[in-house]
Amino acid sequence: WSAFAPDFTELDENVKYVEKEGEFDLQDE
Amino acid sequence: EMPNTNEFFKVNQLKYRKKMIKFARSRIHGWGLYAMEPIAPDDMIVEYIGQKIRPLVADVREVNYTRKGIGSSYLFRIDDTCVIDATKMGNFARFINHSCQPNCYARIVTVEGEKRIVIYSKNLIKKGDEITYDYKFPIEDDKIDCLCGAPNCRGTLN
Amino acid sequence: TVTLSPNDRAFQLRLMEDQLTVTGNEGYCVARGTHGVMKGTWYYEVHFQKQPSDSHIRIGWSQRHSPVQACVGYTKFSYGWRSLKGTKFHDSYGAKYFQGGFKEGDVLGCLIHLPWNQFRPG
Repeated sequence: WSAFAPDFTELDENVKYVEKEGEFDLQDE
Repeated sequence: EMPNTNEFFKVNQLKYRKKMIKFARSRIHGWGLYAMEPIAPDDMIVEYIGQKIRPLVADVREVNYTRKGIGSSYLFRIDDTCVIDATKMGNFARFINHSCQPNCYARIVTVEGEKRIVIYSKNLIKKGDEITYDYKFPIEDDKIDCLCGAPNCRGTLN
Repeated sequence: TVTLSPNDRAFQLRLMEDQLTVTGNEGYCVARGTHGVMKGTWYYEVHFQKQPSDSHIRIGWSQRHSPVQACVGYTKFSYGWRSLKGTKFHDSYGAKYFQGGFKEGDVLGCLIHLPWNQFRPG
């Protein structure tokens, strides 16, 4: 089934996402 | 929500119940999950797994996914502080299709203080039936057509 | 007396006893002051005390409607200034503002000027 989700990572448990500094930025000069 | 430990053991059994369901083409939409054996009512089927993110991070992602043409329907809101995003990582629970007349339902289970999403069977599921649950998407302006084909289909997912 | 508000802030931030020192980690979130302003020229200062490696802060001005579970400057209701490269942000757009940015140990000032127009109050 992962063939149907390109560059998909299979997980066994939920993974807490570590946010980037620019997480909320749409554009950053 | 059931904080007791036997729930924890059950949730961990989830990993070993994958054989119960298989991934195959769906008549509802693309691909779906099917029961490989009869499933009793209120039985745990699979946990919906993905990345735990904050709701505003989910909002920003939804804008980016839509801009890239990626469906944003793999975002599952747990509560007002946490969303599970199975768009780029998770398990095959993300392939369970929606139905307006589902044979399963999603429940938030608290295990060791952590909220997790578990899909349960609603009624007896016969071998070969497609697993479905009601996504309960919030009502939005731009609609997504519902293809479940159930007699009481609402016509749209949101 | 103006302090950081124990209520108008993200729950995951730690506010010290004096309500003048706030500590955050993981993702950006906001603590606002106990008082707002709506006309005239106002100024406050921040002493940037601790900056663990690879961490940054944003300070600025925000209306009450700007969400606290994001950074200041995320929406059109707030204006932020970032320690990384000194970029200014408004409505999620970052623009050049103060070359080089700022860091731990600096004292930073934020001024807002709200000209009062008696024909268009509020």
